Amino acid sequence: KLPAKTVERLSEYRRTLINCMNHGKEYIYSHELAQFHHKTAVQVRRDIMLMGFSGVQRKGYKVKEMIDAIGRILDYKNGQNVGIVGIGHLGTAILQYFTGKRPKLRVVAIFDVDEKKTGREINGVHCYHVDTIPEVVERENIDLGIITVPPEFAKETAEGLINAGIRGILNFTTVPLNVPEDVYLEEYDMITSLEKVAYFARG
Amino acid sequence: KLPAKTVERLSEYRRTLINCMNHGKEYIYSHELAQFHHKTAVQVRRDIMLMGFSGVQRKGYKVKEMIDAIGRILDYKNGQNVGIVGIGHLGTAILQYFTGKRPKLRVVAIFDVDEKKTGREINGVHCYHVDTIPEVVERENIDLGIITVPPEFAKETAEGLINAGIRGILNFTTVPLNVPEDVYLEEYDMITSLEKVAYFARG
Ligand SMILES: NC(=O)c1ccc[n+]([C@@H]2O[C@H](COP(=O)([O-])OP(=O)(O)OC[C@H]3O[C@@H](n4cnc5c(N)ncnc54)[C@H](O)[C@@H]3O)[C@@H](O)[C@H]2O)c1
Ligand SMILES: NC(=O)c1ccc[n+]([C@@H]2O[C@H](COP(=O)([O-])OP(=O)(O)OC[C@H]3O[C@@H](n4cnc5c(N)ncnc54)[C@H](O)[C@@H]3O)[C@@H](O)[C@H]2O)c1
Repeated sequence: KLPAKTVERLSEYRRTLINCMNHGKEYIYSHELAQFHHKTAVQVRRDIMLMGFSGVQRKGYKVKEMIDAIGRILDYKNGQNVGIVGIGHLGTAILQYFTGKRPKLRVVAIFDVDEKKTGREINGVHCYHVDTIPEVVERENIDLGIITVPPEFAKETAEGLINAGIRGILNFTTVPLNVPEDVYLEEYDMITSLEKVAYFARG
Repeated sequence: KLPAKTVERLSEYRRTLINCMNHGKEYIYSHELAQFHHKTAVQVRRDIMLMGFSGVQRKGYKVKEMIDAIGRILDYKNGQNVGIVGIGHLGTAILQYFTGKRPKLRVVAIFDVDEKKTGREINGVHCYHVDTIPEVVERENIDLGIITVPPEFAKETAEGLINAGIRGILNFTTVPLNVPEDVYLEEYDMITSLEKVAYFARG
């Protein structure tokens, strides 16, 4: 397993490379990638070697090949299934944004308690009541869970997902969760992003 | 100015410490903070010295004092004003979540183009049409902008904010933005967070 920082960089490179591809840019030099990501040329070249490229390319690396190389490292070849719990403002934004973005990461089910949402399809994904998490996680082979419920339900939601067999959680509620050692937990709080902006924006 | 990684750690410590305070925990040891954040005791002790604490405390550091110490480093004492552009699913989630969380970071205005939203108060904050960004940014002394508009409007939104005088931007649209050297840009893409979960969750 690679270090988390390396996984992050590869993910970020891939986003940039997909952008390049969407804008018709077919080749990229390592120094361009380094500039985009404010990384040193040394770091980028090391990552490029990790991707399996060797030697300098005269007109740069083929963007499509680099995207595929990163995919071979980052993605699980059979793909992984994702469930989202809590389809409010944030959950809806994530569902709409993420759907279709990464072929190897599929949102296969979403969960809520609101009867106006459960039993319906939202953005083409079926919304189930949270009480069905045990059977739906098993039936749909859900590997990863995204938690976007109100803070007071964060812990019980995580427990429900873990008891159902989920081994990876992305928690947006900013409530600290205690998870077993064999569960990978990632959290994000926009406050930290904003505090960085606030700190560096002032003269 | 501190390095970005240090600012990030201080912000994350503060979130943990605020959580401690809300749960009645008044003292914390450096090794506890290290554990919470999966950092080495060495790193945490270095950060604690940076905060102005010296020497070991027998029953741990006073949580409230540490929160204040971080505030003296991270916050601008007069506070900074924040505007959010694009009050859809993501913008609304951020507005509701962030309001009141950090006394020195105040959302003073929000902007949209949707006539059902502009001219009204949402979560106690006045929603203006984006055409008024130049005058409202100046009148309300907005320092920082959060961009949560659809991707096709990301670039023009950033340009509008920068022309109006904003020097710090937090961009959630995942469209790459080119900003002048004196503008600080932070971006976030949940895909990178999810790809980390996906990578580390599988056996
Ligand atoms: N990490 C960040 O930067 C950040 C940013 C914004 C919001 N948030 C947090 O994200 C969460 C969602 O925010 P939001 O604005 O979308 O809230 P919201 O109130 O709009 O949505 C919450 C949704 O969860 C559902 N729900 C309620 N109880 C549930 C339960 N027990 N199980 C499953 N679903 C349940 C509700 O019916 C609703 O659909 C909150 O915890 C909020 O604090 C975090
Ligand atoms: N970074 C991430 O991880 C992440 C996650 C989710 C969504 N997103 C992105 O965030 C953005 C917002 O997503 P959403 O689900 O809230 O979308 P949305 O469609 O629900 O909301 C967009 C809002 O912007 C307003 N708007 C449209 N044109 C505008 C303009 N020119 N100026 C100002 N406001 C304008 C709309 O009226 C609406 O209120 C999108 O770009 C989406 O791709 C990013």
